[in-house]
Amino acid sequence: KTQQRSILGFFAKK
Amino acid sequence: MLEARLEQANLLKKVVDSITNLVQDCNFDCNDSGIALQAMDNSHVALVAMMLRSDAFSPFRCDRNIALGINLTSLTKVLRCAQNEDILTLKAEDAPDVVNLVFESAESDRLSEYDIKLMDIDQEHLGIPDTEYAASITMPSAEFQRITRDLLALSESVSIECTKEGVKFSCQGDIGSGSVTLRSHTNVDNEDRNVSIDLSEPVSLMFSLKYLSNFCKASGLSSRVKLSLSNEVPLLVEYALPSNSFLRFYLAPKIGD
Repeated sequence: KTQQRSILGFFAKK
Repeated sequence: MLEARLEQANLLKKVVDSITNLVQDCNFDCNDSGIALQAMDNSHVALVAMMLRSDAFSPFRCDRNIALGINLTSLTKVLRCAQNEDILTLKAEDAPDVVNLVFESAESDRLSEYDIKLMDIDQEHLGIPDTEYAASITMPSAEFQRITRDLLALSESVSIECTKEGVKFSCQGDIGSGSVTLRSHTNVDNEDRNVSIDLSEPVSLMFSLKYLSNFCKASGLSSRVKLSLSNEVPLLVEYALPSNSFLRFYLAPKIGD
């Protein structure tokens, strides 16, 4: 089972 | 104030068409280096980053930072009023309520002028780390579009595996499974057809085909596309634009629980 990750988990808010 | 003249309205038309399915409202950040845009889709799965450098315009003038908050549906409506070959000039004051678009035909004396009301968009900017990707694949954009479309007919997700053997796009769906493998390839007649694979370590990642197929709307902007991958980080899909400008899409992977 795979889950779609959020881009926010990789790129931090500035 | 901003004044930016593009030789062909087509470039901006295509850029906006390429991102309008992912992003509804966004800021076009203008400064002396050019016009940039960064926006996430509503689900926060993908990120669009565009840069139109000042060199892509002639002339380009923007003496301070101006954020143009634009609804892309509105922009699309106005850009449809431009012929592809028209010269397009964007203009805005320093603290603008509207952005002004002028379309000029190079062949006739027609001059069209439109204003789009601007919005206040509180957009968060994400810091995109400089990444040394484990694998980069440069290939014809039409080929990537075709692979994406073909596999989307079978499945929601694609696995992209890059090894020294080549790059394999594969999917599994209800009706069965499919895969397309590409190897490095040099076409002596047409270098646009080349496939080049630059690999420092093997990569295997899974992505949503729906998003990839949205990114492929940018295929008309460039004959080539570059995919950059590292394990467990977002995929970068990049279309090069004139004057070192670019349209980049980042897509978060699907990862096993």
